[in-house]
Amino acid sequence: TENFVGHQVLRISAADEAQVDKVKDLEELEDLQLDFWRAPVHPELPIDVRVPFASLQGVKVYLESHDIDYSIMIEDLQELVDEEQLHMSRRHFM
Amino acid sequence: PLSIETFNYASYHNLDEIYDFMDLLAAEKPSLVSKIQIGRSYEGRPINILKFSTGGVKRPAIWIDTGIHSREWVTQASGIVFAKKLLDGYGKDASVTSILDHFDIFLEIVTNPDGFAFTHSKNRMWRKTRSINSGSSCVGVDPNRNWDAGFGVAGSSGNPCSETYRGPRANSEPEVKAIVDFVKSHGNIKAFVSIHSYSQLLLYPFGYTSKKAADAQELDALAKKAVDALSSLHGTQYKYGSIITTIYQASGGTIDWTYEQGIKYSYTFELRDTGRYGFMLPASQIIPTAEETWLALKVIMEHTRDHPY
Repeated sequence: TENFVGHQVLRISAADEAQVDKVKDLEELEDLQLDFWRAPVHPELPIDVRVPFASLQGVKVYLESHDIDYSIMIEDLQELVDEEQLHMSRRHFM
Repeated sequence: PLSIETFNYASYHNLDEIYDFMDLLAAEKPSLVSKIQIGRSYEGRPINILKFSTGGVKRPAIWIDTGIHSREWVTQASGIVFAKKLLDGYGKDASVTSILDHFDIFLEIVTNPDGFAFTHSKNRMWRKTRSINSGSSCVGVDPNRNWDAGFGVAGSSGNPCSETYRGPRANSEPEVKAIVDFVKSHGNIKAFVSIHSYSQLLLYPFGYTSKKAADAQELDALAKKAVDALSSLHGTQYKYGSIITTIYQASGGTIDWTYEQGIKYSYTFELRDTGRYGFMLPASQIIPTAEETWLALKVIMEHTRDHPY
């Protein structure tokens, strides 16, 4: 089963089209294993991306080096997955 | 023993539990609800829909589907609540009763069963189907890029490893083909609502082209009415508009195809939230999300009832 320990979901706010394109460049790098929950489209729309732990440092450095604003939407995805599983299993025994 | 009353609507469920729920529902009121298998998924799972009908032959109909993107769990969970509301509402809720006295309603709760099973067994983040792509190690096709509407133009990917991979050809996915065949054989569907998450949007055609839909003005006005009804319950704010102007160009999409089949009232919802939990929406938000969405769905169904075409 896929494990999401350390995976974070970042919310990226691109200031302009050029920054959107910079994020799109990231999308092309398949090794990063990025999973765009909300695709990079245009500056008015937020970009949400799940970043595996191994890619986190590189992605954050890349965004910061291009002055692209981001925040952390989900600190550790596995925690939410575990919580969800616990809720479902608890429901089994209600 | 599990029953319609003891079923926990405020929790997420796996595929077997949802299919059991559908059987419970059909057994509860066979005069109103029946389960129809419209096909088999790539991995051989039955593709089941619920039919709510109070009689008549080939009556005009309304179609609602949830879960075409398997990781969007709040949609399948909302579909379960909608089914219960239809079961309970007939004979009690004037609006539901009036709609069902004139229309059949088809509800497909798990539109991507293979993907949904995979989110429970192997990868909670799985979105696509589970079909094998020859020549690639990557699995699955985006079932919302696989329809024969602008198939292959900008707005989908030709890369099997992409989350928006369109597939080798239109309707290549049995999960999509099953609906296409059903819609074509039925021939009298008047409204088609495909429910996704997240972003809190109500969208209408087109996604693959900037060409305006012929009924854009009516669809926009109806979307506003539906969104206002939705917001009235918990204050949840939605945006609305055509797919291409509101989010992005997306080709091969479900409601572009249904609209081009002549189904005027074709809409896509993107349910809660706008980006706190995203696809991991806590189960505590299932009921409020489903309740508010139901108000919007009723507006669309009532409008369809009152504006025959």
